[in-house]
Amino acid sequence: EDEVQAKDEL
Amino acid sequence: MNIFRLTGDLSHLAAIIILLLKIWKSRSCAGISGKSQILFAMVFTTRYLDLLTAYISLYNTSMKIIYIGCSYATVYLIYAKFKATYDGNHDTFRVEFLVVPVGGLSFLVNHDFSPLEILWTFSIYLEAVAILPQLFMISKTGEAETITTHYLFFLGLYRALYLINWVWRFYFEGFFDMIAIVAGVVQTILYCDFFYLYVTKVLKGKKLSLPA
Repeated sequence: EDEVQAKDEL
Repeated sequence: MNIFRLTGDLSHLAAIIILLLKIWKSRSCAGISGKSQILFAMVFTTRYLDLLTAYISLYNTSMKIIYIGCSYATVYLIYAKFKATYDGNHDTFRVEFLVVPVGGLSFLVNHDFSPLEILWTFSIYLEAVAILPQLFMISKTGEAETITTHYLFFLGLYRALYLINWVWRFYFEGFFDMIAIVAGVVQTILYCDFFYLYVTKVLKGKKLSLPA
């Protein structure tokens, strides 16, 4: 698993 | 934030509000797939659990609360308040054929095997196919009210704008999320047939009717 993307989108 | 994502969010908000007002004002949910609305409520619930754990911005938090509130209100209007006008005979898509594969896939293909991340992945995959019961219902009834087509137009447009947002973010920020992009492409493709009918018929003042 790659690093978790920042969830700044709706 | 960029103009594509902002207009995408506003298009999504417009769709949600249009649907809620249509049902509330006409006091009827004829032609609306309750199953799709349940799936959308599931999408927002599983995606926005981070409301409890992370604060990103007032915009982010308020939009999430509005989306969740409106989607549950819509489901309530369909299955409780205006239940008598719900057209269950045409809303027959087998949603288990969507939820089960999407659930399985979210365990297999994700960015991180943690509960929040798997639920987020589930919501992304589910959103891609959540409109299918609604499109299926329109194909069964052979027609859709004009206000419903506007709802679908803005709903389809929002994710198409997000696709442009992701191109923009990749180019300017080097940001990209393959899971969201692939699901967003699938989601937008599912609307293409509808977009064609919307542009060639509804925008010319005709009613949207499919060759039944």
